[in-house]
Amino acid sequence: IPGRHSYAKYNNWDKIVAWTEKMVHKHPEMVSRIKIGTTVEDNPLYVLKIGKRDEGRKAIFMDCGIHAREWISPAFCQWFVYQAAKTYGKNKIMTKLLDRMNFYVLPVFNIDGYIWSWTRNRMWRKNRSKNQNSKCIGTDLNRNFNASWNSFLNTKNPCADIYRGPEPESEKETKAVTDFIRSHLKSIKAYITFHSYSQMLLFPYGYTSKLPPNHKDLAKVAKIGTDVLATRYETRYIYGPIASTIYPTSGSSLDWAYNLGIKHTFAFELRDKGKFGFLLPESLIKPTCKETLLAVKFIAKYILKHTS
Amino acid sequence: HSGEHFEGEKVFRVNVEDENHITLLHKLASTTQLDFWYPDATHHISANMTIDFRVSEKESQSIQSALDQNKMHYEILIHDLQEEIEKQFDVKED
Repeated sequence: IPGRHSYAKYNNWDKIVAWTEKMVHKHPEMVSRIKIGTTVEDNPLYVLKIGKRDEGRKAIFMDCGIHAREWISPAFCQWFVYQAAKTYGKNKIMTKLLDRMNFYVLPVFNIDGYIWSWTRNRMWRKNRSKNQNSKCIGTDLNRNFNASWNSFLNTKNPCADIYRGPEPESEKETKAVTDFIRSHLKSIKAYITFHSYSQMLLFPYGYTSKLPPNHKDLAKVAKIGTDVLATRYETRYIYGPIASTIYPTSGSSLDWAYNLGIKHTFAFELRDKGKFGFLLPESLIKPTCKETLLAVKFIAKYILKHTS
Repeated sequence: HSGEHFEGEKVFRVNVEDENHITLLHKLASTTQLDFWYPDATHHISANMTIDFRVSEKESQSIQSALDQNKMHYEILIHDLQEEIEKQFDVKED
C-alpha cells in the first residue's frame, strides 16, 4: 500500500503509480493509461491520455520530471491531469479543449532518477543507467536527444551531471518517449516539457543562436502565456529561445521535437527564482500549479485554433 | 531519507561580472566539488550572469575565502541544505 496521494504534497513513485490507476478507474471515459516502455530498473513508463477515444484529433504531449531533483515538475503533471478530469463539463475552456483535443501526459520521465532522489540522494539529476568504462552512473536525459547531440563539448564525461550518454537515444526512457512521439506525430501539434527552476518559458533553439522560422509566433505565444500566468499571483516569468534566454544546450527534447516537425514546442522552468531552488516547499506546489495551468490552457487554446 | 545527508552544505549565489570571475570559478570547480544549480555546468557561465551552486560544508569556507579575495559579490542562499530539505515538507497530511 503506497499511502495517500496528495496534490498538495510531493508524491513518491509508488504513490504516483497508484494514482495513475485511480485516475483511470475514476474517469474511464476521459483518462486511459498507456505503457510506452520500461526504464533500466524495469519501472513502467506510463503516459496518461486525457480526452475522448478519438486518435485522429489534435493532441499535445507533455512530460514532467526529466531531471530527477526537479520535484515540482511531476507535481504539476499530476495537477494537470486532476484538473482536466475534474473540471471537464464544468470549466468552459477545459471542456472545449477536451471536446476537441487530447493530451498525452508523462507524469515522470526519469523514474529511476526520481526514485533515487527520494530514497538515496535528493540532489540527483540524471537517470540511473550504468556507463561503460566508468564508475559514474547516469545520463542527463535532456542531453540524450538527437538534436545537435555530437556538437557540444563538455557533455562527454560520464561523471558530469550533464553527461549526454554514449549515443543519441541510448537511454531506454528517451527511446520510449521518442518512439511514442514519432508514432503519434500526425496528431501531436505541441510538445511541452516541465523543468525547474528560474521561472522561464522557453522555445527552440538551444543548440544554436539561430531562430526557428516561426519564432515570432512562438514568442507571441510565450509572451501571452507568461502574461496569463502572472495574472494569478503576479509571478513573473521571462521567455525566449533557450540559447539566449537560459544558456546554449545540445541534445534537448525541445529542439528534437521541433526538428521532428512539432512546430510548437515549449519548456517551462517553474518556480522559483532560486530562494529554494530544487527544494520548493510543498506549500508552494498549489499556487505554482494553478498559475502554470493558466498558461498551459492558453497554449492549448492557441494550438486548437492556429494549427491544422 | 535513508541515503545521503547534506548537513551544513551551502548554496551560493554569485554575481559573475567579467572574464576574471569566470576563470576563477572554472579553477574552483576543477579543484572543488561544485554542484551547479544554475546554470547546470561551468561552461555555461558567462559575464554578467548570476549563478547558483551547492558546496559541501567542508569546502564552503575555502570557496567563501576565494570569493572574498577576488571581491566577488555573493550571498549564501541556503546555509544548511539538510534543514531546507526537511523544511520542503511543510504541508501536513490531510
